[in-house]
Amino acid sequence: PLASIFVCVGAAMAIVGVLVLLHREPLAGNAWVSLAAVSLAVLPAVLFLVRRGDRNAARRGHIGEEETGAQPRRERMATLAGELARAQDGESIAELLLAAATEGLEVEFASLALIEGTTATGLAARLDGRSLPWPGELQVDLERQPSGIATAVFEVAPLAVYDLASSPAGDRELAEAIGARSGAWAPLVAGETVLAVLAVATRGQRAFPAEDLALLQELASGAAPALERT
Amino acid sequence: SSESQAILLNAIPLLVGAALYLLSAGVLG
Repeated sequence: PLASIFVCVGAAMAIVGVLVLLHREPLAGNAWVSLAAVSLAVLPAVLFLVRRGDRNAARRGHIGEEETGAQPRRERMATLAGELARAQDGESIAELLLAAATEGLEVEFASLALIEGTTATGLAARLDGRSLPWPGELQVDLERQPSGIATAVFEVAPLAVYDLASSPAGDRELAEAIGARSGAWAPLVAGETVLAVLAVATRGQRAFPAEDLALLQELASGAAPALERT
Repeated sequence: SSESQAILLNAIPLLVGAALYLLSAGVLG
């Protein structure tokens, strides 16, 4: 019904316009007053077309911004892939990966734990931009201790926990040690084996949406071949 | 003259207005 206004008003104006053209007499006997009326009647169509042009321009500008925003991320991932390929040992791979994870996801804490059999051992951890000295002390028994790491290993999939305080014991201890409220994990997979688990955590409560988990998994997947090589 | 005024001030604006309305309808789909 709303769109029909445009068609009907347009057709009505065309009919009256043709009549004036044929009879060559001003509407209601006064050309100037009629011009004012016609101008008022045309205004909505002019506004509609002008506003629409503005919106299209704004949308094009927005898409342009998104594209330029995505470009650095792709470039960062490519740079990281190159650095990972040149890394000589597990520790340097972990450093690169954790720096990329804390920066890319804007989180305070990131860690990488190696999976050997049913045990996860901390390889590196980073808190507030600095490496933590105690990652080796972090040991998680994957079978006896339910945790985010164990779930990421057994499900071979990324996961997020909104409230670590209500999470299993293993995560609670870690959360208390670094004062974290929310966390996310992603496995580094080579073939069918989970080599390690990348974890991130925040001091504030944060729901890691699908795009955050996708980025975390992208980082983990990118580092897996380099870690397998070393 | 009143004839040319009618065409210039009424017929042409009416036809231009009609075209704008029909263009808007086309844009709306």
